[in-house]
Amino acid sequence: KKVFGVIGLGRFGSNVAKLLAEAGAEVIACDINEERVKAISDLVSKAFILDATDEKALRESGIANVDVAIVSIGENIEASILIVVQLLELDVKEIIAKAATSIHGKILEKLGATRVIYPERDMAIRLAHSLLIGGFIEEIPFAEDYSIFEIKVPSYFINKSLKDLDLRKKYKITVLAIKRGDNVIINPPAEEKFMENDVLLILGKAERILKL
Amino acid sequence: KKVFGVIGLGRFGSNVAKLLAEAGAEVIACDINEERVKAISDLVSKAFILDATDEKALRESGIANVDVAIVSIGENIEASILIVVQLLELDVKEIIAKAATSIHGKILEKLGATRVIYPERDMAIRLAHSLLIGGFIEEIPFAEDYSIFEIKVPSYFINKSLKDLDLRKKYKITVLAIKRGDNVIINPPAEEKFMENDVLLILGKAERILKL
Ligand SMILES: Nc1ncnc2c1ncn2[C@@H]1O[C@H](COP(=O)(O)OP(=O)(O)OP(=O)(O)O)[C@@H](O)[C@H]1O
Ligand SMILES: Nc1ncnc2c1ncn2[C@@H]1O[C@H](COP(=O)(O)OP(=O)(O)OP(=O)(O)O)[C@@H](O)[C@H]1O
Repeated sequence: KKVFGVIGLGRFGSNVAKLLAEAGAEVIACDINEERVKAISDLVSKAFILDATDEKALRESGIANVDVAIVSIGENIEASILIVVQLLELDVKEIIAKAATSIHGKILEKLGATRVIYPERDMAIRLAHSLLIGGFIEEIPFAEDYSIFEIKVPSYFINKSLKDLDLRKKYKITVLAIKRGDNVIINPPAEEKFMENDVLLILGKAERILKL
Repeated sequence: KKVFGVIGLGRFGSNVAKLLAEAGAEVIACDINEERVKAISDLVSKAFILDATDEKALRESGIANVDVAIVSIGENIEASILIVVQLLELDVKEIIAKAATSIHGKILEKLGATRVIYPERDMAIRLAHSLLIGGFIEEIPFAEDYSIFEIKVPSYFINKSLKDLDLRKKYKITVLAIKRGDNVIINPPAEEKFMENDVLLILGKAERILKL
């Protein structure tokens, strides 16, 4: 059973710690701010008030004896980097770090963070797309530049087939599935005509989807 | 063509403003902090240094003559609420507000914000799920019971083909695409063998995916 360490109990860190603890996982949390540690101490297995840049305090708290460490310090980029480096020296196998800017994130990746997260930027991308793409419902990034989009069928697709619209050549997008009422048509054939109220699952680049 | 107003240029607000502007939309941005306004002024149509709680300044800047306003002020909950109320009085039709806590968000909804966003909390939920379900990366609900899942290839799939695994009959799931390095294989053929480090895009019911 995995042990999780959360360093930094801001909005992101405290939510991660609570969710993991609610799901029954063992969570050790710490923050330099006493109030934030107190707010969470009943919910997690162990909670410490400590400055995680203090390598001795970090080691003595045992917060480095975790399988996965989540470092969630955005404002103080220097502290975030120092803490990740110390966790690597203490042999923590999986380190997930929140980054404030892409430069911050690149540094953390180069130093060896397993995964870097950009909560505000990723939500900004989804919001911008939902505001710009008519009928936008959801988006998940899949590969460099590619995302899976769930969108309402564009009005000018209705009664035309995938073949008529020549989607793959013209827009370089692929319709993976169509939700029609209670049915899901997976890998729709080229002759399949779109109907009103269809919901489409599309793989493609955001700039292409914006042009639909 | 819609006009967007972004009030508050922190990590979330500045990213939303830039993305909308890059996509060709008309964006008016403002912040009380001069540096942040300067950092973005070349990228947007208009940028103002102003205290958005000052109703007169807000009105005179014209930032309330937008179709959609995005209020992205997290730390100062009072300011965020006051600004949303002023935008409602100035008749802005669509107001999207970032909330720091669920109470903050409930207040904004009750007052009439069109949509409330919780970037840190939502990303924390996604991270917690991906940490708790081995290999889980992403999920979007698609139809009643069905979701699209992005997962790391289960170890026992490796070197077997879709046909060998009989995924559709045995697990009732469909592999929509495989991400392998920089390549994306869409609608993989039945003979396609899975390889280490593949990331799979799967359509199926959550209970089935969890059994993988
Ligand atoms: N050296 C440190 N050791 C331990 N905790 C720290 C240290 N420096 C900052 N913190 C804590 O990390 C938490 C998050 O920090 P900060 O507010 O800088 O990040 P943020 O990314 O803006 O947070 P949020 O998740 O709220 O967006 C704060 O509670 C802060 O007290
Ligand atoms: N009254 C105000 N008028 C205009 N801008 C303001 C006002 N109050 C705060 N801001 C600006 O809003 C921006 C975001 O504020 P803050 O840092 O409180 O929010 P946040 O939610 O923590 O941001 P982030 O998006 O970085 O997570 C800051 O650039 C700040 O200068």
